[in-house]
Amino acid sequence: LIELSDIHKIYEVGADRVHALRGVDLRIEEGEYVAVMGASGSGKSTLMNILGCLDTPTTGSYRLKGRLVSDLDDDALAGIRNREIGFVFQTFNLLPRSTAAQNVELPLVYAGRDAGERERRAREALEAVGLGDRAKHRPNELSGGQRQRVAIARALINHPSLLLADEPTGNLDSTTSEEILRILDGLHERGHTVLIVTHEEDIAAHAHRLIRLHDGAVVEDRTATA
Amino acid sequence: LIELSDIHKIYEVGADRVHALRGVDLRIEEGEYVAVMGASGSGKSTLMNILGCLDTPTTGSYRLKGRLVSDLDDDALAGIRNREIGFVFQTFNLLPRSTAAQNVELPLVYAGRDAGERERRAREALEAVGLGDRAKHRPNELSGGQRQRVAIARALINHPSLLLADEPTGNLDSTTSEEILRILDGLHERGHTVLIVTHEEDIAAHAHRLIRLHDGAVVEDRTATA
Ligand SMILES: Nc1ncnc2c1ncn2[C@@H]1O[C@H](COP(=O)(O)OP(=O)(O)OP(=O)(O)O)[C@@H](O)[C@H]1O
Ligand SMILES: Nc1ncnc2c1ncn2[C@@H]1O[C@H](COP(=O)(O)OP(=O)(O)OP(=O)(O)O)[C@@H](O)[C@H]1O
Ligand SMILES: [Mg+2]
Ligand SMILES: [Mg+2]
Repeated sequence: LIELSDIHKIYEVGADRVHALRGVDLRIEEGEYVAVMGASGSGKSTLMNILGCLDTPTTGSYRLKGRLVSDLDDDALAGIRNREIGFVFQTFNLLPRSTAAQNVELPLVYAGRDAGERERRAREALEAVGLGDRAKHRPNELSGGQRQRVAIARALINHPSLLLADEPTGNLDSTTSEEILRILDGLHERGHTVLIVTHEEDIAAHAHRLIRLHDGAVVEDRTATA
Repeated sequence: LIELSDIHKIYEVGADRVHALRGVDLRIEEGEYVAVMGASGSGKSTLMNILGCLDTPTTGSYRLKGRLVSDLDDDALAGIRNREIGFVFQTFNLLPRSTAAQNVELPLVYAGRDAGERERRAREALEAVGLGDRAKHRPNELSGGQRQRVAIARALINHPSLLLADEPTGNLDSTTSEEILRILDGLHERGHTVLIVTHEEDIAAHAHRLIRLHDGAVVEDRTATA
């Protein structure tokens, strides 16, 4: 499904250069459940943004289902982002003037579904993350963990074949985290590919494979044997 | 230091009413180290915002050092917020067009310190959280955990007598979290009062007292015996 080859990402900040990813090679098959760990600043979100087609590498290639992502035009990229990939951002990225329900149904708007179907599916998605009674709240009328769950519901609503979750439980208590992980486990059991960035070992334990980054390089890549 | 008496907070959202805090009574002495835990949406941030004089209760009273906060005028409140209280927000609340160093020195600007002192202290504060080499980056040029650490450095720079930290390690790996906790422990050892909202038991274990919220009410309030 995913093939990264010698990926480098270099940011320029004034006269500084930050080498955020240094030669990352990665192969991820369809249906894998992968945890990505590493210190703050080690390049995890940068990697996720490239995988999610939200950013481009400085050098190196990214093949998604065999097709070179850099060859795709804007329409094809947008199509992939909306239909194939679900992204839970580390900083949520909700629309501040829209309600929770409006935020969650956004991917369905892009998919051209009609209003009745969108409302029904948005309501189900919010109920699945325990926010059925918060549908009409705007982000600033929600707690931190509730905003995080709206971001999760939005990422899941299109049943994406690839889910990229960047620290989806960072603001959640353990009970709520477990509910979210059950959803991710279920997604994986139905054949979807799940990548989750996390700082917590017991969350990483749900995945089948662990990739660890350090200073922009992959220093560990092991598959659970059991 | 802190005395909350029968605090209620009710938000109105359209026709709905959310009873976020339901009759909270709390006494916190100077120099205490308190962890606040509870499920997502249980009222922790609402409680912190009231303690930090960023929001007012719907009913009930808040005495800070014996003075009724509702009696203070805007200038007095602003003075307390800038000089006495350090606040690490759950969503960081950094100025997007300012650099990390400019964000960190903001409390010193309000305190009227001159530019030379502000730059020196901002640099030291950033080095203390491991971001000495990120001073000129803006928030969107920082990782999630780096933004969180800028927010922490900004809250600490005035050596506040009361530090309110709302989930300060939610985006940090365990090594970086420990560094931050050592800073908070050190602050406490020097006599400051520290309140930290956290979802993680081993972070709460650093504190001397644990307050647990459930649906806006205090359901547990125990002091460690040792
Ligand atoms: N401005 C607001 N308007 C309406 N409701 C609000 C507002 N802010 C918070 N709420 C609601 O009040 C309740 C408590 O919110 P609060 O942010 O204090 O929770 P929390 O314990 O900090 O949760 P988390 O662990 O998810 O950060 C939530 O159910 C939330 O939906
Ligand atoms: N737009 C940018 N411009 C400049 N530097 C950047 C930019 N985005 C990220 N960086 C830098 O690249 C490095 C990697 O950032 P990244 O966000 O991938 O880290 P991360 O592993 O997700 O960290 P965290 O666990 O704190 O979220 C960091 O050192 C950061 O300062
Ligand atoms: Mg990140
Ligand atoms: Mg909160």
